[in-house]
Amino acid sequence: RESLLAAPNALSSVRHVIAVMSGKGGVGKSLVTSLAAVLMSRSGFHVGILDADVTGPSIPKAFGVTGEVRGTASGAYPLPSDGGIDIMSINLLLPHDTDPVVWRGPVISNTVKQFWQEIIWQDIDYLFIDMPPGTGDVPLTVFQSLPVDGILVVTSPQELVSMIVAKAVNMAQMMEVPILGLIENMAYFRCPDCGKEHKIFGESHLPATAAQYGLPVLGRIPVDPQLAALCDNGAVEQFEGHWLDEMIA
Amino acid sequence: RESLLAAPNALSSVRHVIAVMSGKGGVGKSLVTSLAAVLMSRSGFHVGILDADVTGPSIPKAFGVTGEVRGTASGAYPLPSDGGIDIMSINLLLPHDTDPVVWRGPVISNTVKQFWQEIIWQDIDYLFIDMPPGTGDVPLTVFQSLPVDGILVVTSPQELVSMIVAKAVNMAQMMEVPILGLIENMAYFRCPDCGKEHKIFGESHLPATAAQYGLPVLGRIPVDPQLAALCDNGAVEQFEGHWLDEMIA
Ligand SMILES: Nc1ncnc2c1ncn2[C@@H]1O[C@H](COP(=O)(O)OP(=O)(O)O)[C@@H](O)[C@H]1O
Ligand SMILES: Nc1ncnc2c1ncn2[C@@H]1O[C@H](COP(=O)(O)OP(=O)(O)O)[C@@H](O)[C@H]1O
Ligand SMILES: [Zn+2]
Repeated sequence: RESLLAAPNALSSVRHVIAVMSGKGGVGKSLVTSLAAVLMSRSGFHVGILDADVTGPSIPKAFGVTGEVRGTASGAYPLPSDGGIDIMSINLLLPHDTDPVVWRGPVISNTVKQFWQEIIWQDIDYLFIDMPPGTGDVPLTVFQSLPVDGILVVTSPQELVSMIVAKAVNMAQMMEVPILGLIENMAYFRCPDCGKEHKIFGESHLPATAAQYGLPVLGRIPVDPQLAALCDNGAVEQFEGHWLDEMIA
Repeated sequence: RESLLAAPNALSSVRHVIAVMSGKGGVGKSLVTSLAAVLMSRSGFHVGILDADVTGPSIPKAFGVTGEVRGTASGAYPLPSDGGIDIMSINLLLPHDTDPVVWRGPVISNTVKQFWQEIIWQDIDYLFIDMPPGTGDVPLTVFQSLPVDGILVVTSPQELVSMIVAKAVNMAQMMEVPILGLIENMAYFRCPDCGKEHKIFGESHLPATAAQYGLPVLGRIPVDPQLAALCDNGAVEQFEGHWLDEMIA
């Protein structure tokens, strides 16, 4: 594994690299990446996000980050959010409204490798990687080229969580990277009128699977229309919710 | 297109073939296929389901159909559900708990072609095809080999519906098959305690997109834990809900 690792930019300094992965697209992995980054930033750390996910609404969109990436001979700089989170995203390189399907696997993994080698990540305590979804070749290649310190796995109650966690554990073991924990998104819905919580996708099978592998469940996030609206409006840094407080502790 | 169409089994008689497609996996396309089949069956038609989707919980599971597919020299027969819906599914050929990822695109499309050519579909008024998810090569190949009379597109409020409908319309036009309409799944959640409906994934952009292409929205289905439970327990034929009544009319 060592020989495939790409070196960071000479001017970069990154202390911890945390990869956020999922079993398949659409479970809210990008959202969880954004929330984790915002929470760590609020705790006083300098945070970066390397967005390797071309599918679905993007990290730059959630943070309201637009603009051109400026480069020099020694590298290029990420774009900062209002709250000071440094962001580099494949989505910042895509022309407006391009169908992301044109980005094939090898192009994605090469671009991600470049984001590590060419981008100058200055004084970053925690760099979150919004991984390409799933447990196939593309995320595998990313794990082989970037020095990841820990993995967060995002699941949803709609999927076969035993198979997904098994595959994630397999991949993590192969790459010799510890899984820090599991986060269940869309775990429930809290009715704003009567305050009752409803498990809209049924009972979670995550606790049993987590126990089987000795992994902690770091949080359960509800389906929250306000959260979705903040992301649509580039205002994820304003989110309020205590679902992930344990993870940060 | 004509030259690629596979001939049905000599003993088959199928009056209408309806393909149910989606822009990506996980939006509930298989669920909608099951519901549409059950509703048409309740209306008195003889219905079949050709399950071409290896991802996620399967059609046989939702109908509680298990068992071996029996064949003769002239072909093989689908398995009937309790309510008399004839089912053939890739999932009936998979060994228990096989990771569906081992089924590559060409293997899936060849199997689906065989389901049309080898399976004896007797006296079927409506054959629903639970399409491989998305608008890529695999569903394209299926559309090229099976004579589809109409298409239903399933969407969810979480996705970029304008792009998805555009791609579906493109594919349908290329194949010269009419899109019968759009169905929005997970459109809202009805709180069982206070009865209020909540758009848990935010406002739907479907009406505007549907109008743009002159396509009817045939139904909006809520996230319903009871519905999910019925499917988990092989009891989808017992579902109650009027969300798709207009579609059947
Ligand atoms: N907890 C949630 N509440 C409301 N909307 C959500 C939630 N999680 C995800 N979404 C929405 O679902 C869609 C998919 O989420 P995303 O984070 O892009 O998933 P992934 O990265 O796994 O593909 C987005 O439109 C997002 O706003
Ligand atoms: N309206 C709904 N209410 C509750 N659960 C749903 C609903 N639609 C889909 N699901 C659940 O979501 C998962 C994915 O649905 P599925 O029909 O397999 O999607 P697709 O065929 O698009 O991949 C299944 O576990 C299913 O039971
Ligand atoms: Zn309520």
